[in-house]
Amino acid sequence: MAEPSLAIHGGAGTLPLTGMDPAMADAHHTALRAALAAGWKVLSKSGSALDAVTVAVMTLEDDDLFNAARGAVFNADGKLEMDAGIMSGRDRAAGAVAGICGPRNPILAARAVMEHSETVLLAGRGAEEFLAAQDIEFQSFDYFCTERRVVALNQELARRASGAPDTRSDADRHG
Amino acid sequence: TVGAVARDAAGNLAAGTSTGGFTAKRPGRVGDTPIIGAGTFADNATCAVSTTGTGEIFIRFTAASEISARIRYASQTLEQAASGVIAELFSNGGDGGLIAIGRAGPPSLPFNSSGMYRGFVLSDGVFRTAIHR
Repeated sequence: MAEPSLAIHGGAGTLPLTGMDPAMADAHHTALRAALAAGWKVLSKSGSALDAVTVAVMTLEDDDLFNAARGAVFNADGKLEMDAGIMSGRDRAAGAVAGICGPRNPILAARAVMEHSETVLLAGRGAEEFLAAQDIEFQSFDYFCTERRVVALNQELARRASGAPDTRSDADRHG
Repeated sequence: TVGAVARDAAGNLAAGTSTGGFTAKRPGRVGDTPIIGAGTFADNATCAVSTTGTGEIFIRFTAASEISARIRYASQTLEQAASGVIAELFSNGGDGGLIAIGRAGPPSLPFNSSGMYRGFVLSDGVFRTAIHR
């Protein structure tokens, strides 16, 4: 019998220590604990590691603080392209999606590829057509479009138009 | 980018990662997140890994499976392998971090950036979270 354990990350694009106010820090800690709680609930009931990582990632995807799904950043065309991957260490089963927008939780899209297709990685239109036939919740563009990410995109496009050097912080670049 | 790695009571490992990329990226650009072996990897014999950072560098160095390989073939510990890969990526222009969990023991959460939103829980059920060093 192994000792269950779970680790999560919400990205390395953190605000600098001096630029993060206590309220923002608290919000991130709360969100991280919520993801740990979701995954730990599975593991503490003898659930699978695969299910635990799925629900932990879903919790982070649902939170617009992080750069995934509802908090995803925009590409240079002002569109959203999300990627996700999942892998089981038991049998090396794996699934991934790239360049998609629509599934509320891209990690579920990746898992659907793993469990219900003969492929490992599906991208773009082909992925979205496959996913439309799966039991996955879809959301409109408005669900994923957040004001904070629109502001970040416009600032970056303006910088490029001006020819100014790229001095973005990790937080600005990676969201 | 967000991610999770886990070990269950049966000893099975798993990894998952999800991202939006980076702000104003070139349309069609895909980073390491969905690339199995680069941004996401799991093998019960060694470890499960989820990464975040400069995707192109993580892809070129197949960062996630490199950690597994160092455990399997160089007999490194999880911490040695994970920290070693992050240090090597940094010296090659890659910034970011990763979370990794092995067959036993605590997870490893190294990063070479100013911070990484992160957290873990062991069998004691205590949630530990951190942002900066």
